[in-house]
Amino acid sequence: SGTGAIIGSYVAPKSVWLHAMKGKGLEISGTFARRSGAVFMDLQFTNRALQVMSDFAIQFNRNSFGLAPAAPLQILTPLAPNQSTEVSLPLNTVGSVMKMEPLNNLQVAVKNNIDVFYFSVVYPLHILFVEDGKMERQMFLATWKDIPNENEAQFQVRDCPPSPDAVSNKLQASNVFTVARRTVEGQDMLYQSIKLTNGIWLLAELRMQPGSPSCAVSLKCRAPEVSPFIFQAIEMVLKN
Amino acid sequence: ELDDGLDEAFSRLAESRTNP
Repeated sequence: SGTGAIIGSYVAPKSVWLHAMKGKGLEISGTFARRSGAVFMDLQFTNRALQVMSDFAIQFNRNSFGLAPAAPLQILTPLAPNQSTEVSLPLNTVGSVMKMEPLNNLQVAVKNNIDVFYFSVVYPLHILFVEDGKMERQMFLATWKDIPNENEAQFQVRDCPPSPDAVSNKLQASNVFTVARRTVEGQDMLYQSIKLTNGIWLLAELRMQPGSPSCAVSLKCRAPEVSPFIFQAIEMVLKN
Repeated sequence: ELDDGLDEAFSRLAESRTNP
C-alpha cells in the first residue's frame, strides 16, 4: 500500500491524541501497530510549551482486552521547546480486564514534570489478531454449525480489492486467514478465521460478486458483541 | 491428497449459503 511500507498488519497514520491546549503544551500523536507478533503504541511527543519537559511516564486504565505497557516509556532525554521525539511503546495483553464502552476504548494517563494528562483512544481490533489464527478446516465447519444463527452479524464493505486473491492476501497480512474458498453461481466465497489475543475465535464468510467492488461479510462468534469491532478492523484493512 | 470429506463439506456450506 503506502510507500516503503513493510509487509505486515495494517498501521493507520498517527493522529493527535492529546492536543497541546489540553496538555499544557504537550502534544501526543499516536497509532497502534502489530509487528512480529507483538503490539506497539507508536507515539510522537511534541513540546509546544516554553519550558523543558522531562520525567515522562505512561499508564493505562483497565480495558476490555487487558492491554498494558510491557515496558516503561523510554524518553530518556528532556524535551526542549519545539522539539519532538518518537517512541514505540511495546504492549502486552496481560493487564487487568474491564469491559469498556465502546469495547475498544483505552483510557491513557501520561505524566511529565508539569502535570498528569488523561485522554481516551480507540484501537483497531486487528492489532489483537494473533499469528496462529488459522483454524483447522474440520474445526471451522463444526464451529460454524455450532454457533447459533442469532450470533451471526452481516456487514458490507464497499471499495474492496478487485479479486478474491487480493482480498485474501491483504487480510492474511493482518492475520485474517483463509480456511477455504469456493465459487458458487459465479460468487466467490472466502471462509476465514481470526483468533484474538484473549482466545476468542471469529469465523467469517466473505462473498464477492465478480466486477462488483463491494463485499458481503458475515461474522460468527460466540461473543457476538465483538463482531462490529471485528468488522471495522476488516474494513480498515481492506480499504488500505 | 486424502479426501477427508472436508472439501465436499465446504462446497455444501457455500451452496447452502448461496441458496438457503
